[in-house]
Amino acid sequence: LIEIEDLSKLYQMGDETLKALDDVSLSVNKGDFVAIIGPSGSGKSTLMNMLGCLDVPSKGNYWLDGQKVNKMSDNQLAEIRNQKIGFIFQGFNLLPKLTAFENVELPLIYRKVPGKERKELALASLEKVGLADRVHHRPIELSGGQQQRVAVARALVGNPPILLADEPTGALDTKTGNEVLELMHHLNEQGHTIVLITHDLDIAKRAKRIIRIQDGKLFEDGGDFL
Amino acid sequence: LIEIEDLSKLYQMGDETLKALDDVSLSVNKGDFVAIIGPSGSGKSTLMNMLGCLDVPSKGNYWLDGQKVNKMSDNQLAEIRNQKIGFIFQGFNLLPKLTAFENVELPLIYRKVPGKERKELALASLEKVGLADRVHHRPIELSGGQQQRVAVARALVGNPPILLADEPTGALDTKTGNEVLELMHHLNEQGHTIVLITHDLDIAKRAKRIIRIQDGKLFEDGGDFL
Ligand SMILES: Nc1ncnc2c1ncn2[C@@H]1O[C@H](COP(=O)(O)OP(=O)(O)OP(=O)(O)O)[C@@H](O)[C@H]1O
Ligand SMILES: Nc1ncnc2c1ncn2[C@@H]1O[C@H](COP(=O)(O)OP(=O)(O)OP(=O)(O)O)[C@@H](O)[C@H]1O
Ligand SMILES: [Mg+2]
Ligand SMILES: [Mg+2]
Repeated sequence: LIEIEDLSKLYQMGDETLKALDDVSLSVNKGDFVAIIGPSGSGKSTLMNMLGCLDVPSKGNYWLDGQKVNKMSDNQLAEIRNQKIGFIFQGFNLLPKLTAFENVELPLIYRKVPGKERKELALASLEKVGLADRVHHRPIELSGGQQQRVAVARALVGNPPILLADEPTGALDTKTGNEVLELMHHLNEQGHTIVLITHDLDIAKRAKRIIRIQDGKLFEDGGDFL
Repeated sequence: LIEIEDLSKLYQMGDETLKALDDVSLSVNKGDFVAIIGPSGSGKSTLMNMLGCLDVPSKGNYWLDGQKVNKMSDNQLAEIRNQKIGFIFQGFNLLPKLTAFENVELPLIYRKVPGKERKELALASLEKVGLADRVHHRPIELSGGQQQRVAVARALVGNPPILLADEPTGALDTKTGNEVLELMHHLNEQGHTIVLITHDLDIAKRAKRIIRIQDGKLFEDGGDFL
């Protein structure tokens, strides 16, 4: 399903070159549940941006569902993102002027799902994350953890085949966090593919595979790290 | 040092009234290290906004260092915030157009600290959080955890008598998180007063007192919650 080969991402800062990802190769099969764990600044979010076709690599190859991504147009990439991938961003990325309901409804509008069905799916998704009573709140009228839960509801509303989640429980207490992880497990049991980024080993252990990342390099072994 | 009496904060949402804080009373002495722990949406950040004079209560009294806060003008409140309180916000609140260095320097500019001394203090503070090599990066050129560490460095740069920290290690891996907590311990040993908000019991246990919050109400006992 996902195949990356010798992929690097470099950032130019003045006369310095920073290597956020350094020749990484990774393959993820359909139905996999992969955790990526590593320290702050190790390249986790940068890798997610590559997997999610949100940013372009400096070098290397990427095949998604058998199609070569680096050769696609912006429109084709937008189509793939919209149809195949649900995102939970580390910074939530909610639209500030929209309510919780409108934020969750948004991916369904892009998919041209009719109004009545959109409303049912969006409300059901907000209910699953315990926010049925905050539907009309805008992001600034929600707590940090509630905003994160809206972001989770938005990612899950379209039942995406691939879910990319960047620290999806970072702003949640243990109990609420576990409820979110349960939703992800449930999605994986239904055959969806999940890539979960975290710096918390207890969370990473819930996945089927654990990949370590350090200074932009990937290690997939039982490793002493764990 | 901090004395709150029967303080409530209400939000009006259409025809509904939401009680974020419900008749809370709390006193914090100089040199205290208090943790406030509670589930998502329980009122932790709202309480911090009250303690930090960032928002006004709907009812109740608040004395800071013997002075009644509800009777102060905006200028007086800004002066108190600037001289007495360092903030670490849950959403970091970094200024996007400024570099890491400029963000950390900002509180010292408000205090009219001369340029040369500002530069030394800001660089030292960034070094303490492990970001000496990211000084000229703007927030979007930093990882989530690095942004949080800039927010910590900014709060500590002026050596504030009171530190209000809202989930200061939420975006950090265990090792980096512990380094931040060590900095706070060190500040507390020097006599500074710390109020630390968290939903993680392991972190709350590092404080001298633990206060639980649930649906806007405070409980300070050994309690079954812990
Ligand atoms: N501006 C607002 N308008 C309406 N309701 C609000 C507003 N700000 C906060 N709330 C509500 O007040 C309650 C308390 O929010 P607060 O941000 O204090 O929670 P918290 O304990 O910090 O949660 P978290 O751990 O998720 O950050 C929440 O239920 C939230 O929905
Ligand atoms: N736009 C950019 N310009 C320059 N450097 C960048 C940029 N974006 C990220 N970086 C750097 O790339 C490295 C990897 O960042 P990334 O956001 O992938 O880390 P991360 O593993 O997600 O960390 P965290 O756990 O703190 O979120 C960091 O050292 C960061 O400073
Ligand atoms: Mg990240
Ligand atoms: Mg909060």
